[in-house]
Amino acid sequence: TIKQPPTQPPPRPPAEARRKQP
Amino acid sequence: GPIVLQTYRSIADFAKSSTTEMALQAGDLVDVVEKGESGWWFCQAKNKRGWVPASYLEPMDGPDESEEQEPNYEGEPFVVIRGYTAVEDDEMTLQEGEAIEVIHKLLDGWWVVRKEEATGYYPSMYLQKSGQAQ
Repeated sequence: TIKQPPTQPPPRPPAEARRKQP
Repeated sequence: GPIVLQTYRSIADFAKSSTTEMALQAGDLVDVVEKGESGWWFCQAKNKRGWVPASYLEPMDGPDESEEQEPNYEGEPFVVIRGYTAVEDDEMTLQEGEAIEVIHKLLDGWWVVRKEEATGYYPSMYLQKSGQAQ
């Protein structure tokens, strides 16, 4: 059985990911 | 038959803040076991497993744009099931019970929502489709 996911929202995308967005 | 898991590469360091999460270093390779709509993905590596933010991962086989939905500017009605106060300028502050429209469901779990004239990002895990029992 897979554990329940965290109850907090995930962090916003890191700067590395934001740079890739058009 | 065997389940083939997709391999992703971490694009940044991630420090875990709960026991069910898995810490990452940039460049780590993980296999994704389950992709949650909340933006948390359950992953396994050589000798560890846990939840990881989807936005910290990039697919090894090029971008999987097919998974990302297009924006729906008509909007899909949702209800806020948990309030959240914006931390960054592009986020929305909403209270429990407010009705909003989702216009873009992003894989990272931060959805673009619209309330009257305002739009911004909101955690998908705090939203529920209108008309559904909690």
